[in-house]
Formats: sequence, C-alpha cells, structure tokens
Amino acid sequence: VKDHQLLRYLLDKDEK
Amino acid sequence: KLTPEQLSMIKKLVAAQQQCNQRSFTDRLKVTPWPQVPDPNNREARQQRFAHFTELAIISVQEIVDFAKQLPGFLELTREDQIALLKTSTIEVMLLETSRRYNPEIESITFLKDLSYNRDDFAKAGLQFEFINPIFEFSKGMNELQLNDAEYALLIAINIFSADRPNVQDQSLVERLQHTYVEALHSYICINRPNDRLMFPRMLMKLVSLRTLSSVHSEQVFALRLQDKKLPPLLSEIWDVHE
Repeated sequence: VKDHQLLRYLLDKDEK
Repeated sequence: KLTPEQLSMIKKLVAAQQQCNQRSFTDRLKVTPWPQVPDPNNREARQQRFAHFTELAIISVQEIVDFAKQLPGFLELTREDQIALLKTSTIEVMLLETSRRYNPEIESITFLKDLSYNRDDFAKAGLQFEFINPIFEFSKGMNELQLNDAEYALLIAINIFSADRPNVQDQSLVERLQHTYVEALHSYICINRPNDRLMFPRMLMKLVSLRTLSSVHSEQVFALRLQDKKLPPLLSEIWDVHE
C-alpha cells in the first residue's frame, strides 16, 4: 500500500 | 429482537455520527465561499467553485475517518487494513452522506445549512454530468427509502467493513466485524419496519449501486486530471492513481 501520509496522520491524530 | 449490546452499539454509532458532524460544522463555514458571480464562465469564479467543492470534500473525508475510528472493531485492524478500507470506502460514504442531504422539492443537495446545490451547480464546480446525474439519481433513490440516523450509520459501517476492498490483509476479521453490523441492521429493520420486509435487501442493494458510482467517480477523477484540475493533496492521495 502506498504511504498515504495524510490519511495516516488523520488516523493517528487523536490517539497521541 | 435487538440484544442490549446491539442497542447500545447503535446508540453509540448515531451519537458518533452526530458528534463528527457537529465538529466539522464550523470547518464548513470556513471553506472558500461559493462565488455569487452571475457569469458561469468567469475563470476565477470557476476555480473558486472547484475549491469550494474540494474543501467540503476534504472536511467530509476527515469526518469519515473520525467516525470510522469510533466504529467498534475498527481500531482492532492493522493500520494498513484501516487505510485499505478507508481508501476505497471514503467516496462511497461521501455519496451516502450526500444523498442524506438531498432535498427532492428543489432537487438539490444541501451541504451547508442554507446553501443548496442543484445539478448545474455541480457542473459549475467542475464536475461532469456523467458523474453528476448518477449522484442525483442515487440520492433520489436513497431519499425514497427515508432512512433514519441509525439505518444510515449502520449502512455506512457495513460499507466501511468490506473485506473485498483492494489490499485488505485480514479479510476474515473485516468480514466478522461487518457481520455484527449486518445482523444489527437486519434486527433493527425487523423491529422498526415490521411490515416492509423488503427494506433490508433494498438497503443492501444500495451498497451495490455505490460500487458502480465509485467506478464512475474514478472516471471523474481521471477527467479532472486531463483538465489540469489538480485535486488537493488529501483527495489526491486517496483518489488519484499514483504511478
């Protein structure tokens, strides 16, 4: 799967 | 009968949808305004309309991701599977949300509280009728079903947990998760629509229509590239074909 940095960011966002 | 778990899951889904919607409401007000310029061919106005639509789409993607993360089971998936599911379901959920805002009296979609867009407005924003017409046909069909918040939320959950999306690794987990939502929807409909047994298959067939719409959307994305209409990074990331 390509890296999808922005989608990853949205998925990571709240969990930090 | 709905089990207590199913009932609480449905309540949670509806609350999560409302919360995500509320959160993005203020963002929607900040997008590039829809120009009131009368001349449809005015180049700057056309660019502004395209920006208006793409910025609304970006907010919608964020809303869908926020909602997905609150779906019981979603965070059990690997990050790669989460991305694989969202990459393909996003446009379909967006079309479900669009249909939800369809107003049959004025044959328009009300994205912002007081701003409705008809087919011509979609065209002025840069979309082609090959995509616009199926959107409005689908929205009209969905509107006729008169789904409530719980039915929309469950249908969206079923759409997101589709094991046959490209690049999904743990298909059996996705399928198991989808099954909990399918069962909940079936029981919910038996209770809420006791004398309309066909509603459940009718709703599932909407998921099939969304697959067709998704491929029409891919043609739309390709056409935009040919017209040098660049998608913003987030939309390009999930919809553009990257060599």
